[in-house]
Amino acid sequence: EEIVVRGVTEDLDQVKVSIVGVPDRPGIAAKVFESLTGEDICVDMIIQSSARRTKKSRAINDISFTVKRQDAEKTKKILETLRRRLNAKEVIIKENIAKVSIVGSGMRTHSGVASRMFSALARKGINIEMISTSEIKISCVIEKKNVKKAVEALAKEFNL
Amino acid sequence: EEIVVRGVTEDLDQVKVSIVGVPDRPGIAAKVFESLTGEDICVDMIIQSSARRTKKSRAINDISFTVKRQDAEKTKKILETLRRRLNAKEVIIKENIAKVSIVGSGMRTHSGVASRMFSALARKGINIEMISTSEIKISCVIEKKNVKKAVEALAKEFNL
Ligand SMILES: C[C@@H](O)[C@H](N)C(=O)O
Ligand SMILES: C[C@@H](O)[C@H](N)C(=O)O
Repeated sequence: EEIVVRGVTEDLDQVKVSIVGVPDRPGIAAKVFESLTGEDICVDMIIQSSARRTKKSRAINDISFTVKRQDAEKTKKILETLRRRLNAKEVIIKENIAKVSIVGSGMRTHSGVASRMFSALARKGINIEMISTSEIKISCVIEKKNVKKAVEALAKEFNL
Repeated sequence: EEIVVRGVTEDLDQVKVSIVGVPDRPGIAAKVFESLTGEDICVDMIIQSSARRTKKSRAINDISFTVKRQDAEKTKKILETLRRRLNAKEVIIKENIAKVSIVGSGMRTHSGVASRMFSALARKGINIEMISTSEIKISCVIEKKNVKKAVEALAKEFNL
């Protein structure tokens, strides 16, 4: 399939939420998202990377996701309750973020589109906080203050 | 947009790679993927969740991704070299994994498809190692031995 990069998009209506240090065992991700779905909260991207071990060799993980700004308060309350139940480390909400994405098709990561995107942001000194990829969209969460610079850099890199 | 779940897919040709404890500063993600793109390595999903702090309050992060099995050895060598250069903690390769995905459209996570997927896997006692979502695909990395059980559970949950 041909690699086509069609556009750059920005989303300023997301906040980043992480529940940190949850037990890495079956059923945890399910509990987190059932608690939100039940409350009609709009979750955009969900990202969970590989687990790690605590000093006592317990397997733990962090689950990060983004929700609409209007849902930040409610999400925080729900997750704080869950955090106590699961004995997780903490709940972090970061509001000053933006999601920038390259959209297109055939963008399997070996095509180099992802590394070009990361390099374009790096050259502007923009730190990448979260990454999520699919064939049609490669998204990076960055600080909100950098969004204009990021979109310009990406439009330039991909001739858009 | 209407939520449509069209199918369950499995990918047994992926291995999970993580470079753990890289400095969380601009340019690191770019370096990681430039080093792989340059070697023609086929990267499938890239996942990076939120950064954390070391005891000395240095910001670090882990970058996880999957590559084709045939590229595992080469990837390991490239990343080990990079790990030393970046003074990152470790490179972890896990081969006994499978990626299972729900594919469809309009699957923004608030639709509840993601939490139903996680719950279906949890009910079978299947641990979810990595999560990545998009409008058209929600993917979970699990242990390879669980793939048959996972696909059956998902097909049942979504009437496929
Ligand atoms: C951390 C969380 O994803 C857990 N591994 C689960 O399967 O639910
Ligand atoms: C960790 C890595 O993604 C880093 N934050 C970067 O921007 O490259």
